[in-house]
Amino acid sequence: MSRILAIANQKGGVGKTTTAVNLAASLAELGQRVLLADLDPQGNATMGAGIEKRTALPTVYQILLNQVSVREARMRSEPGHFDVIPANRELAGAEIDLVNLEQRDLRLKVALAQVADDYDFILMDCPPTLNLLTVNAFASAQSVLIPMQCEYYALEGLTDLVATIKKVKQRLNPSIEIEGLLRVMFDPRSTLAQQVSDQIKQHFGNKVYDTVIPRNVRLAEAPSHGLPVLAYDRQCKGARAYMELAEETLRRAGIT
Amino acid sequence: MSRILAIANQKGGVGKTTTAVNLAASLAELGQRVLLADLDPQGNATMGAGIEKRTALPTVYQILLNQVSVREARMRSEPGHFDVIPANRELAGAEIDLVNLEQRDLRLKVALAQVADDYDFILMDCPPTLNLLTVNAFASAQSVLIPMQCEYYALEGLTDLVATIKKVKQRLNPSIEIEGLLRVMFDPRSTLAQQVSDQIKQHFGNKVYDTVIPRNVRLAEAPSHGLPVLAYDRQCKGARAYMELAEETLRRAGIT
Ligand SMILES: Nc1ncnc2c1ncn2[C@@H]1O[C@H](COP(=O)(O)OP(=O)(O)OP(=O)(O)O)[C@@H](O)[C@H]1O
Ligand SMILES: Nc1ncnc2c1ncn2[C@@H]1O[C@H](COP(=O)(O)OP(=O)(O)OP(=O)(O)O)[C@@H](O)[C@H]1O
Ligand SMILES: [Mg+2]
Ligand SMILES: [Mg+2]
Repeated sequence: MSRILAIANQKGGVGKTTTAVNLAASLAELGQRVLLADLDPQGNATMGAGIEKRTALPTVYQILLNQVSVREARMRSEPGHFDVIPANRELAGAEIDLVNLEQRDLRLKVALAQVADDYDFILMDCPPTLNLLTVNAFASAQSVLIPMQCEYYALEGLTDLVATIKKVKQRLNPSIEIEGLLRVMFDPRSTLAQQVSDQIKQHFGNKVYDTVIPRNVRLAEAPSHGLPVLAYDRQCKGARAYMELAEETLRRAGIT
Repeated sequence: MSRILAIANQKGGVGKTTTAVNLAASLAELGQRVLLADLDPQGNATMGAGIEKRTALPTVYQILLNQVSVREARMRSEPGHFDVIPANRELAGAEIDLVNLEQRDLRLKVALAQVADDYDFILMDCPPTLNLLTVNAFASAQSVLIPMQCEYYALEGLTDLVATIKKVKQRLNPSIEIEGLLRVMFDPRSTLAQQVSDQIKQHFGNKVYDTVIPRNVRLAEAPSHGLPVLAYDRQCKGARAYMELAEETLRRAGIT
C-alpha cells in the first residue's frame, strides 16, 4: 500500500516543484518505488524530471477527464529513477471542464487507487492555487507536505491553507493530515527567516521537519538540464539536504 | 484617461505583489493618482499596502459578481498614498461562481471603466495562475508588466504566458501589449541569472526594463509591517530601485 503525499502551498515560488522532484529522486535512491504526479499546468515537475512536457500525451488532464488510466499516461524519468504522470498547459482548462462533472473532486483519487500497489510513495506537485486540482490532490492524499519560505507572505498564507485542508477533511477525506512543514531556501543569517521559523515551530511543533533546505544555486540550475539535483551534482548542499529529507520521510513513515 | 497595467506571471513567487505594491507607492510619490486592484485570493497586495484583508468587505469579489461598484469597494492605503480594491480568500470561489455567468471575462473591465477618470494609473496584482481572474485583468489592461526571476522555470513559463496574452488579444482585447519584462531578485554574480537575462534580452529586446530590482531583504521585511518599502526604509536599495522603475514607467508612457 503506497503512502500518498500532496506537496502543496498556494503561495507561489516556495519550492513545491523543487521538493517534489528531488524528494522523488532521493526516495528512489533509497530503494523506494515512486510515482510523481504533476498537477500544475506549468508542467515544471515534468520538465524538472527530464520529460518534454509539450509533446507529452496523454497527461494528467486526460486522466481527470476519465479518458485514460494512470498506467496509460505514466512515463519514466530516466535520470530520477521514478515514474511521472506528466502535465502541460492543456491542464489549465481542467477547472472549467471539471466544474460541472460528476465526482469532480474524486477523479484523481479513483485513478491513483488503480496503481497504489505498484508504488511505495506517490507524490503530487500542486499548482500555486487552492483550486479543483489541489482539492483533487487533497482528496487523494493521506498527508500534505507544505514547503515554505520563511518570509511574511508565505507565513500569512498558512491560515488559508490549513483552513482548506480542514474543509477537505470534513467533506472529502477524513484521514488527511499535515505531514509537515519544510523550510526551503532558508538563510540562517536573516532575522526575518529566524523570526518566521520560530513562529512556525511554536505553532506547528514537531510537524516542522528537522531537515532544512538551504538556498543553493545548484537546485536552481539542475532543472535547466532536466535533472534532479542528485543526478546533476550529488555532493552539493542541496542534494545532501534532499537525501536527508528522504531519510526523515522514511523515519516519519516508520520505514527504516 | 488612466493607464491600466496588469502585473502578471503564472510562475509563482517572482515578485508580482512586491512590484505591484511598490510601483503603486513610487508612482504616488511622483504625484500620480493610483489605484491598485488585488486579484489574488491570497490578498498579499491588500496586506502589503497596510489593509487588513480578513475584515475587508466588500472586496473585488463582490465587484466581479456585480453586487457593488469600485467606488463602494475601494479603500485608502495610508502609508502608500494610493487607493486599493482589496481581496481575500473568498475570491478563491470566483472561478467557479463566474464560469456560467454572462460576460464572465469582461466584468472587471466594465467596473474599472467607471472610475478610469479618477486615476492616472490602475495596477492589477494577478494570482500565480492563468485563470478567469487573470483573464479579467488582461481584458481590462492596455498592457502587461511581467516580473520575472532569472531562473529556469520562470523562463520556461514565458511561452505559456505570451500565448495566453495573444489569445486574449484575439478574443477579448485587441489593444493589449506586453509593457515590459522586469528582472526581480536579480543576483549579478549568478551565471544562471546572467544566462537567463541574456536570453530574455535577445527575445524581447527593448521590452526588457532597464531598471533591475536587486535582491534586498528590506523588500521582504516591509510587508510584515504593512508598509510599502518607501515608507519602511526609503534609502535602501529596494526602495531606490522601485523609484527608478516608476520613473522609467512614466518615461515609457510619455509622461515626464
Ligand atoms: N533551495 C533552493 N535554493 C535555490 N533555489 C531554489 C531552491 N528551491 C527552489 N529554488 C528555485 O526557486 C524557484 C522557485 O522554486 P519552485 O519553482 O520549486 O517553487 P514552486 O513553489 O514550485 O513554484 P510555483 O508556485 O510556481 O509552482 C525556482 O526557480 C527554483 O529553481
Ligand atoms: N527584490 C526582492 N528582494 C528580496 N525579497 C523579495 C524581492 N521581491 C520579492 N521578495 C520576496 O520574495 C517573496 C515572493 O515575492 P512576491 O510574493 O511579491 O511574489 P509573487 O509573484 O507575488 O508571488 P505569488 O506567485 O505567490 O503571488 C516574498 O516573500 C517577497 O517578500
Ligand atoms: Mg511548482
Ligand atoms: Mg503575489
